[in-house]
Amino acid sequence: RATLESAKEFKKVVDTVAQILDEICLIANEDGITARAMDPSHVALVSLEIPRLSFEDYEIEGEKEIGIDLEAFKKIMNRAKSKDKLILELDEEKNKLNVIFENSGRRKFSLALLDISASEIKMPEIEYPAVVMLKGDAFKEALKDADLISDYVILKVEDNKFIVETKGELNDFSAEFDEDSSALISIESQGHAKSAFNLEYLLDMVKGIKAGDIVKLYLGTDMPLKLEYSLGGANLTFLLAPRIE
Amino acid sequence: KNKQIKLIDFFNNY
Repeated sequence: RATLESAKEFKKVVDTVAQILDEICLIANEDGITARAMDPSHVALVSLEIPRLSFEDYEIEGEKEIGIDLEAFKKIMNRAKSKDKLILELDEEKNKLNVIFENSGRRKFSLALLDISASEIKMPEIEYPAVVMLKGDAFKEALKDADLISDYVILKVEDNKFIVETKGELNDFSAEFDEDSSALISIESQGHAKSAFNLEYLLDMVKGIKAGDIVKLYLGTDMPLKLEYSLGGANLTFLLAPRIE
Repeated sequence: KNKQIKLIDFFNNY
């Protein structure tokens, strides 16, 4: 049984993860809740971690695997109101996850669990030549700009600048973040990095980002992008395979 | 034109 202070914040986490995955197996134990899965086309990986400290209350015995249909979970979470607390309660007898919104009253959905097991995928230990910390909304806006021009985007680090650019058949777009840019928090690089990525996936991954959030991007040349940010007490990490010429 | 790579290709390499 786990209680989160803001159901509305957690809704953004579920919304974002549901953009990429159809189902997920949550692992709940003493440390909190984690989950990791690849999308059906094996292009993207999502890793979710909600530390025990993010919960207002958290009770567990042993370790539980909770298989969830994300489309159904998302629909339920969309019913969260701004002051609702969220209680997630595993009913092992009925094989259901109770999703409870608590405010002036108490609304309870019982979500049927899926018979899936947690994926064995580990996050690969990749060494990245460039790490960029950036205001999340600035990154999201640059991706939306690029989306007007093409279906892919190039993320580049060169000369202490982070660049988002794309070329369409007729039109081009580029956004530059250098040390003078207030959106850039930090940039560390050993040489250049340049990789191209599918924009649809990237836009799905940044869906939950709002003003004030900070994203951390790990980049290389023709290497998967690692993207990290925190949302509603959850740490989200994404890996996205590049497009290569 | 560029081609979408799958993550598995990288998992095998790393």
